Amino acid sequence: ILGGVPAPERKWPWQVSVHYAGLHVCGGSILNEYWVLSAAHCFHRDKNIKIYDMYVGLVNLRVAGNHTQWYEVNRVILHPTYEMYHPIGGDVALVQLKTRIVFSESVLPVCLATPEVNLTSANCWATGWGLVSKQGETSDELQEMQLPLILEPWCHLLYGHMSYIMPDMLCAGDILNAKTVCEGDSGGPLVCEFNRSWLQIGIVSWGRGCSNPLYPGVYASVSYFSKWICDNIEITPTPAQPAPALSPALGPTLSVLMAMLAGWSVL
Amino acid sequence: LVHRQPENQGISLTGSVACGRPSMEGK
Repeated sequence: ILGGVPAPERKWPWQVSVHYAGLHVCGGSILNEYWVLSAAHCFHRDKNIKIYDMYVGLVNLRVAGNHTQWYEVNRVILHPTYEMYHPIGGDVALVQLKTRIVFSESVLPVCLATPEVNLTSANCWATGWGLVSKQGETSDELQEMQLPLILEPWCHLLYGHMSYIMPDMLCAGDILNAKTVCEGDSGGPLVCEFNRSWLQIGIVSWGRGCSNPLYPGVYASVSYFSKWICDNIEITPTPAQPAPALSPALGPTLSVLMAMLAGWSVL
Repeated sequence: LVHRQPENQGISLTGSVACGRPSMEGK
Protein backbone atom coordinates (compact mmCIF):
# COMPACT_ATOMS: atom_id res chain seq x y z
CA ILE A 1 0.00 0.00 0.00
CA LEU A 2 1.54 3.34 -1.02
CA GLY A 3 0.39 6.24 1.15
CA GLY A 4 -1.24 4.12 3.84
CA VAL A 5 -0.82 3.91 7.61
CA PRO A 6 -0.45 0.92 9.97
CA ALA A 7 -3.83 -0.69 10.62
CA PRO A 8 -5.01 -1.07 14.23
CA GLU A 9 -5.53 -4.60 15.50
CA ARG A 10 -9.02 -6.08 14.97
CA LYS A 11 -10.06 -3.36 12.52
CA TRP A 12 -9.89 -5.64 9.47
CA PRO A 13 -10.51 -9.13 10.95
CA TRP A 14 -11.16 -10.73 7.54
CA GLN A 15 -7.66 -9.93 6.25
CA VAL A 16 -5.65 -13.00 5.21
CA SER A 17 -1.94 -13.30 4.45
CA VAL A 18 -1.24 -15.84 1.71
CA HIS A 19 2.19 -17.37 2.23
CA TYR A 20 4.14 -19.21 -0.45
CA ALA A 21 7.14 -21.25 0.71
CA GLY A 22 6.99 -19.40 4.02
CA LEU A 23 6.86 -15.88 2.64
CA HIS A 24 3.97 -13.45 2.31
CA VAL A 25 3.05 -13.15 -1.38
CA CYS A 26 -0.58 -12.03 -1.48
CA GLY A 27 -3.60 -11.01 0.52
CA GLY A 28 -7.01 -12.57 0.83
CA SER A 29 -10.24 -12.25 2.77
CA ILE A 30 -12.28 -14.63 4.94
CA LEU A 31 -15.71 -15.54 3.51
CA ASN A 32 -16.66 -18.24 6.00
CA GLU A 33 -15.15 -21.01 8.15
CA TYR A 34 -13.58 -22.83 5.19
CA TRP A 35 -13.24 -20.31 2.39
CA VAL A 36 -10.84 -17.48 1.55
CA LEU A 37 -11.25 -15.15 -1.42
CA SER A 38 -8.10 -14.07 -3.26
CA ALA A 39 -6.74 -13.32 -6.73
CA ALA A 40 -6.22 -16.06 -9.33
CA HIS A 41 -2.79 -14.73 -10.31
CA CYS A 42 -1.57 -15.39 -6.75
CA PHE A 43 -1.95 -19.14 -7.37
CA HIS A 44 -1.27 -19.49 -11.05
CA ARG A 45 2.52 -19.73 -10.98
CA ASP A 46 2.56 -23.00 -9.08
CA LYS A 47 -0.18 -25.55 -8.88
CA ASN A 48 1.32 -27.31 -5.88
CA ILE A 49 -1.07 -26.11 -3.21
CA LYS A 50 0.97 -27.79 -0.48
CA ILE A 51 3.44 -24.89 -0.65
CA TYR A 52 0.75 -22.33 0.26
CA ASP A 53 -0.35 -21.44 3.79
CA MET A 54 -3.04 -19.04 4.95
CA TYR A 55 -2.62 -16.87 8.03
CA VAL A 56 -5.56 -15.16 9.74
CA GLY A 57 -5.68 -12.98 12.84
CA LEU A 58 -2.41 -11.38 11.86
CA VAL A 59 -1.36 -7.71 11.87
CA ASN A 60 2.43 -7.95 12.05
CA LEU A 61 3.91 -10.58 9.72
CA ARG A 62 6.69 -11.31 12.23
CA VAL A 63 4.53 -11.51 15.37
CA ALA A 64 1.88 -14.17 15.85
CA GLY A 65 -0.73 -12.89 18.29
CA ASN A 66 -3.15 -14.76 20.55
CA HIS A 67 -5.69 -14.99 17.74
CA THR A 68 -3.32 -15.82 14.88
CA GLN A 69 -4.19 -19.09 13.12
CA TRP A 70 -2.43 -20.93 10.32
CA TYR A 71 -4.13 -23.13 7.73
CA GLU A 72 -3.18 -25.47 4.95
CA VAL A 73 -4.97 -25.34 1.61
CA ASN A 74 -7.34 -28.13 0.57
CA ARG A 75 -8.21 -26.82 -2.90
CA VAL A 76 -7.99 -23.70 -5.06
CA ILE A 77 -10.70 -22.86 -7.60
CA LEU A 78 -9.64 -20.33 -10.24
CA HIS A 79 -12.32 -18.52 -12.23
CA PRO A 80 -12.83 -20.23 -15.62
CA THR A 81 -12.29 -16.93 -17.49
CA TYR A 82 -8.95 -16.21 -15.79
CA GLU A 83 -6.57 -14.90 -18.52
CA MET A 84 -9.15 -15.80 -21.17
CA TYR A 85 -10.36 -12.41 -22.42
CA HIS A 86 -7.73 -10.17 -20.81
CA PRO A 87 -4.15 -10.85 -19.58
CA ILE A 88 -5.38 -10.50 -15.97
CA GLY A 89 -9.15 -10.86 -16.46
CA GLY A 90 -11.25 -13.15 -14.28
CA ASP A 91 -8.68 -12.66 -11.53
CA VAL A 92 -10.59 -14.46 -8.77
CA ALA A 93 -9.62 -17.48 -6.70
CA LEU A 94 -11.56 -19.37 -4.07
CA VAL A 95 -9.33 -21.13 -1.56
CA GLN A 96 -10.76 -23.92 0.57
CA LEU A 97 -8.90 -24.62 3.81
CA LYS A 98 -8.24 -28.10 5.17
CA THR A 99 -9.70 -27.26 8.58
CA ARG A 100 -12.24 -24.71 9.73
CA ILE A 101 -11.36 -21.21 10.89
CA VAL A 102 -12.18 -20.44 14.51
CA PHE A 103 -13.77 -16.99 14.65
CA SER A 104 -12.79 -14.50 17.33
CA GLU A 105 -12.72 -10.73 17.77
CA SER A 106 -9.64 -10.74 15.50
CA VAL A 107 -10.90 -13.26 12.95
CA LEU A 108 -14.26 -12.63 11.25
CA PRO A 109 -15.78 -12.95 7.77
CA VAL A 110 -16.48 -10.08 5.39
CA CYS A 111 -19.75 -9.60 3.46
CA LEU A 112 -19.80 -9.83 -0.33
CA ALA A 113 -21.16 -6.98 -2.45
CA THR A 114 -24.12 -7.84 -4.68
CA PRO A 115 -24.54 -6.60 -8.27
CA GLU A 116 -27.12 -4.03 -7.14
CA VAL A 117 -24.91 -2.38 -4.53
CA ASN A 118 -24.84 1.41 -4.84
CA LEU A 119 -21.25 2.60 -4.65
CA THR A 120 -21.94 6.33 -4.80
CA SER A 121 -20.01 8.25 -2.11
CA ALA A 122 -19.01 5.04 -0.33
CA ASN A 123 -16.35 4.99 2.40
CA CYS A 124 -13.86 2.50 0.93
CA TRP A 125 -10.56 1.11 2.21
CA ALA A 126 -7.83 -1.18 0.92
CA THR A 127 -5.48 -3.16 3.18
CA GLY A 128 -2.36 -5.24 2.67
CA TRP A 129 1.25 -6.09 3.38
CA GLY A 130 2.48 -5.07 -0.08
CA LEU A 131 5.22 -2.60 -0.98
CA VAL A 132 5.00 0.75 0.85
CA SER A 133 7.27 2.80 -1.42
CA LYS A 134 8.16 2.98 -5.07
CA GLN A 135 11.73 2.12 -4.05
CA GLY A 136 10.44 -1.32 -3.09
CA GLU A 137 10.38 -1.01 0.71
CA THR A 138 8.17 -3.48 2.57
CA SER A 139 6.41 -3.32 5.92
CA ASP A 140 5.65 -6.12 8.35
CA GLU A 141 2.71 -4.10 9.67
CA LEU A 142 -0.61 -4.41 7.86
CA GLN A 143 -1.28 -1.10 6.08
CA GLU A 144 -4.66 0.52 5.54
CA MET A 145 -5.70 3.28 3.18
CA GLN A 146 -8.94 5.09 2.49
CA LEU A 147 -9.39 5.66 -1.22
CA PRO A 148 -12.06 6.84 -3.64
CA LEU A 149 -13.58 4.70 -6.36
CA ILE A 150 -12.90 5.87 -9.91
CA LEU A 151 -15.79 5.72 -12.32
CA GLU A 152 -15.34 3.39 -15.29
CA PRO A 153 -15.21 6.11 -18.01
CA TRP A 154 -12.47 7.94 -16.08
CA CYS A 155 -10.48 4.74 -15.65
CA HIS A 156 -10.77 4.03 -19.39
CA LEU A 157 -9.51 7.55 -20.03
CA LEU A 158 -6.56 7.22 -17.63
CA TYR A 159 -5.45 3.88 -19.04
CA GLY A 160 -5.98 5.21 -22.54
CA HIS A 161 -7.45 2.10 -24.09
CA MET A 162 -11.00 0.82 -23.87
CA SER A 163 -10.01 -2.85 -23.80
CA TYR A 164 -7.74 -2.49 -20.75
CA ILE A 165 -10.59 -2.15 -18.25
CA MET A 166 -13.12 -4.95 -18.62
CA PRO A 167 -16.64 -5.22 -17.12
CA ASP A 168 -15.33 -7.59 -14.43
CA MET A 169 -12.95 -4.92 -13.11
CA LEU A 170 -13.24 -1.69 -11.17
CA CYS A 171 -10.75 1.10 -10.42
CA ALA A 172 -9.89 2.89 -7.19
CA GLY A 173 -7.09 5.16 -6.06
CA ASP A 174 -6.30 8.61 -4.76
CA ILE A 175 -4.76 10.30 -7.78
CA LEU A 176 -4.06 13.60 -6.01
CA ASN A 177 -2.30 12.05 -3.00
CA ALA A 178 -0.66 9.14 -4.85
CA LYS A 179 -2.37 6.53 -2.69
CA THR A 180 -2.65 3.13 -4.30
CA VAL A 181 -2.12 -0.60 -3.89
CA CYS A 182 1.14 -2.25 -4.92
CA GLU A 183 2.96 -5.57 -5.29
CA GLY A 184 2.09 -7.95 -2.45
CA ASP A 185 -1.36 -6.44 -1.92
CA SER A 186 -2.84 -8.61 -4.69
CA GLY A 187 -5.73 -10.80 -3.62
CA GLY A 188 -6.50 -8.51 -0.70
CA PRO A 189 -9.85 -6.83 -0.15
CA LEU A 190 -11.24 -3.46 -1.16
CA VAL A 191 -14.12 -2.93 1.28
CA CYS A 192 -16.76 -0.23 1.63
CA GLU A 193 -18.97 0.57 4.59
CA PHE A 194 -22.75 0.33 4.14
CA ASN A 195 -25.10 0.68 7.10
CA ARG A 196 -22.32 -0.13 9.59
CA SER A 197 -21.32 -3.32 7.72
CA TRP A 198 -18.27 -3.76 5.52
CA LEU A 199 -18.87 -5.22 2.07
CA GLN A 200 -16.02 -6.39 -0.12
CA ILE A 201 -16.40 -4.80 -3.52
CA GLY A 202 -12.99 -5.52 -5.02
CA ILE A 203 -10.00 -7.88 -5.02
CA VAL A 204 -6.62 -6.20 -5.57
CA SER A 205 -5.64 -7.31 -9.07
CA TRP A 206 -3.33 -5.17 -11.22
CA GLY A 207 -2.17 -1.72 -12.34
CA ARG A 208 0.50 -0.15 -14.51
CA GLY A 209 3.17 0.01 -11.82
CA CYS A 210 2.35 1.63 -8.47
CA SER A 211 4.34 4.83 -8.59
CA ASN A 212 2.38 6.71 -11.25
CA PRO A 213 -0.84 7.95 -9.64
CA LEU A 214 -2.39 8.51 -13.06
CA TYR A 215 -2.68 4.75 -13.42
CA PRO A 216 -4.98 3.75 -10.56
CA GLY A 217 -5.21 0.31 -9.03
CA VAL A 218 -7.51 -2.12 -10.83
CA TYR A 219 -9.56 -4.58 -8.81
CA ALA A 220 -11.58 -7.67 -9.73
CA SER A 221 -15.21 -6.71 -9.18
CA VAL A 222 -16.70 -8.82 -6.39
CA SER A 223 -20.30 -8.02 -7.33
CA TYR A 224 -19.57 -9.23 -10.89
CA PHE A 225 -18.33 -12.56 -9.53
CA SER A 226 -20.66 -12.86 -6.51
CA LYS A 227 -22.90 -15.53 -8.05
CA TRP A 228 -19.91 -17.63 -9.12
CA ILE A 229 -18.44 -17.31 -5.63
CA CYS A 230 -21.68 -18.33 -3.86
CA ASP A 231 -22.43 -21.17 -6.29
CA ASN A 232 -18.96 -22.71 -5.96
CA ILE A 233 -18.94 -22.53 -2.18
CA GLU A 234 -22.40 -24.09 -2.09
CA ILE A 235 -21.60 -27.06 -4.37
CA THR A 236 -18.12 -27.86 -3.02
CA PRO A 237 -18.12 -30.39 -0.19
CA THR A 238 -16.27 -29.54 3.01
CA PRO A 239 -12.95 -31.36 3.30
CA ALA A 240 -12.90 -34.75 4.97
CA GLN A 241 -11.70 -34.42 8.54
CA PRO A 242 -9.11 -36.87 9.90
CA ALA A 243 -10.66 -39.43 12.25
CA PRO A 244 -9.74 -38.86 15.91
CA ALA A 245 -6.97 -41.21 17.01
CA LEU A 246 -5.91 -42.26 20.49
CA SER A 247 -2.48 -41.07 21.49
CA PRO A 248 -0.07 -43.91 22.41
CA ALA A 249 0.09 -42.58 25.97
CA LEU A 250 -3.70 -42.51 26.35
CA GLY A 251 -4.27 -46.04 25.04
CA PRO A 252 -3.03 -47.99 28.13
CA THR A 253 -4.83 -45.57 30.48
CA LEU A 254 -8.10 -46.21 28.70
CA SER A 255 -7.50 -49.96 28.74
CA VAL A 256 -7.15 -49.87 32.54
CA LEU A 257 -10.27 -47.73 32.81
CA MET A 258 -12.24 -50.13 30.62
CA ALA A 259 -11.07 -53.10 32.72
CA MET A 260 -12.18 -51.31 35.90
CA LEU A 261 -15.58 -50.52 34.40
CA ALA A 262 -15.96 -54.15 33.32
CA GLY A 263 -15.19 -55.23 36.89
CA TRP A 264 -17.75 -52.79 38.32
CA SER A 265 -20.41 -54.01 35.96
CA VAL A 266 -19.99 -57.53 37.38
CA LEU A 267 -20.48 -56.13 40.89
CA LEU B 1 -25.73 -21.40 2.93
CA VAL B 2 -26.06 -17.98 1.30
CA HIS B 3 -27.72 -15.38 3.48
CA ARG B 4 -28.45 -12.10 1.82
CA GLN B 5 -28.56 -9.08 4.10
CA PRO B 6 -31.02 -6.75 2.35
CA GLU B 7 -30.38 -3.81 4.64
CA ASN B 8 -26.78 -3.46 3.52
CA GLN B 9 -26.93 -5.07 0.08
CA GLY B 10 -24.33 -7.63 1.14
CA ILE B 11 -24.11 -11.41 1.11
CA SER B 12 -23.08 -13.36 4.17
CA LEU B 13 -21.64 -16.81 3.53
CA THR B 14 -21.76 -17.93 7.12
CA GLY B 15 -24.64 -18.32 9.51
CA SER B 16 -22.54 -18.59 12.66
CA VAL B 17 -21.40 -14.95 12.92
CA ALA B 18 -22.37 -11.64 11.31
CA CYS B 19 -20.25 -10.68 8.33
CA GLY B 20 -18.49 -7.35 7.94
CA ARG B 21 -18.85 -6.34 11.59
CA PRO B 22 -15.49 -5.87 13.32
CA SER B 23 -15.62 -5.80 17.10
CA MET B 24 -13.38 -2.74 17.03
CA GLU B 25 -14.59 0.28 15.08
CA GLY B 26 -11.97 2.49 13.46
CA LYS B 27 -11.89 6.20 14.16
